[in-house]
Amino acid sequence: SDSQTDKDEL
Amino acid sequence: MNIFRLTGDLSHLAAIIILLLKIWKTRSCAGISGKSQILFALVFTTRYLDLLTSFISLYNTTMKVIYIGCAYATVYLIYMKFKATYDGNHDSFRMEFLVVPVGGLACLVNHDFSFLEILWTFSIYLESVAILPQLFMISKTGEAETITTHYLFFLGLYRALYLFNWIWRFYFEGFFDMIAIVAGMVQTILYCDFFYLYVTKGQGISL
Repeated sequence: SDSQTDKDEL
Repeated sequence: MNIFRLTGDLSHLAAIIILLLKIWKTRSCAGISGKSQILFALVFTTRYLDLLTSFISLYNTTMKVIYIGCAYATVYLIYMKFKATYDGNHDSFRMEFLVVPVGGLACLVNHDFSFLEILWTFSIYLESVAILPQLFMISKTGEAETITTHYLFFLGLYRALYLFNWIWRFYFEGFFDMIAIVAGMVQTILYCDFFYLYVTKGQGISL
């Protein structure tokens, strides 16, 4: 993935 | 999860707890910008709405709930419980000067034009500048107590550690999120002046 947001990060 | 991400989260947690304890123990929120704290509560609320839609991990959920809970507890202490000690006259930064442009930018520059995604983007942009009312207040009063500077140090350190986390993730996972990275850089840069004062003066800052 190049520019998907990561909802694991806070 | 890598060491930078974990220490970043813990640094963030330390900052939030330090501020809460400082206000609670001294029974005073003197020198603390209530507006920055309202903005952080707004940041967590808009970013962690996914608590209602998806489960990622126990760690993830726990930290999100703690961050949100502490943010609202801090706002409560400042505006309700210890209202008499709140220095509103010096907390004169206009929140709408941040919220409105950031809201517009979130609608224009995002990964996906959907409700949750725009709120997530809004929270990332807003977090990067949410400390400005606090820094503005310090520049107005010309001083900050030692414990307040510890709070700011850990809060600034957290996003700087996330920058290393993103470098790590780019090299080892090929992952990058331009919105988070650019906002994270802006956020960290805003603290640089403060970091310099914190390291050189160590104790409470007086300008």
